[in-house]
Amino acid sequence: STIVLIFEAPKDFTFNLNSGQKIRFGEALGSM
Amino acid sequence: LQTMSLRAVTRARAIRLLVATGGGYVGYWQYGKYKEQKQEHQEIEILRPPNIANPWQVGLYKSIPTRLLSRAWGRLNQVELPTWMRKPVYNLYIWTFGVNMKEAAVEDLQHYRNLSEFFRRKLKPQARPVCGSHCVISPSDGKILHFGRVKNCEVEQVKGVTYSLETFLGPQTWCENLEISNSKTETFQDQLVTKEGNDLYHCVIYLAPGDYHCFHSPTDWRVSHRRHFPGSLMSVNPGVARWIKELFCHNERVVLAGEWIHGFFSLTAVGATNVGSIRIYFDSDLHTNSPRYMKGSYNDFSFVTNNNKEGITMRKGEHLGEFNLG
Repeated sequence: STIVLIFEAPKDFTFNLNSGQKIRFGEALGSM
Repeated sequence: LQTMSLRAVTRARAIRLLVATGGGYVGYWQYGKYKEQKQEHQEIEILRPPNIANPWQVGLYKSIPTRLLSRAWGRLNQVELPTWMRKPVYNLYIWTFGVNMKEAAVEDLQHYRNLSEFFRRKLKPQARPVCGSHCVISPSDGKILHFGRVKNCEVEQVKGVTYSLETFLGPQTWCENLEISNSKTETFQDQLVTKEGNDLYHCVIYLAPGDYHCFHSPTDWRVSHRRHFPGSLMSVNPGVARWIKELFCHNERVVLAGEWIHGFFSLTAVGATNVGSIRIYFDSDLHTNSPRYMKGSYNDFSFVTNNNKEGITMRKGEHLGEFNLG
């Protein structure tokens, strides 16, 4: 199963992620 | 004699030193060569176009009755296991998929009557602290397949393999509840962006069989609309996501759309062969992986009613839904 998030955000929004990394519920995805 | 032995010792030391430095140099040189080759290989991997399935291969895969198989699998896993069978069955699952039972709210395996119950096990409250300093958090455990800005109305399921944003979310007939523009000159992507200076972003999280399969609200937002797309139930593992273009548009999915502080926000749960059912806790009307729904259609439900103009308010980290076997 998969979860896809699609959202609008200001242009300075950045993801704190790397492709392929493991993530757990509650950990940061990104911020301005 | 004494002079000769001293000479021999000196010579032996020199040889050892030579061998050590020479060996070191050869090792270093080999390591450099190995690193160079690895880098070259990685660059080739990046440049190489992904091996996409032909339309007939996709058609053949889609012709497999995955929905029927999924429902049969679900039924099988709802059968109550005798107490003596529970530990070995669940231990096999734990061992195969690397489940961490120390995080489970109930660690006692005998407690779970069947594999379906075990699959939707809850976590201990302290197992997943919710990050307070970032505005968007991960709604589930899993693996990040891809993330970034949405470009040209196309979203990437993995690097280089795209799907259409419009096919994935469906037509914007639901946008009357949201402050979304409906100008015919704008692209579908532009219509979703409600505020000037904003952009559209996406993130794909893959949940492996051993992962915690409940999902939570990724931010503070208001859910105004649900759209259920009955569809195929092909595997969504990263290998298949790399192979089948538009995989997420073929598969059964539930789109929750609404608004957050910066405008449009949506969360979509995409089903898979073994995990075909999606449950949203506040939506009792939703029935996924059901034979009564035809592939290719979609069913809408609005949470914005006369009594509830706001929709469903969700707080960051709040329980939102779960995936189920079958």
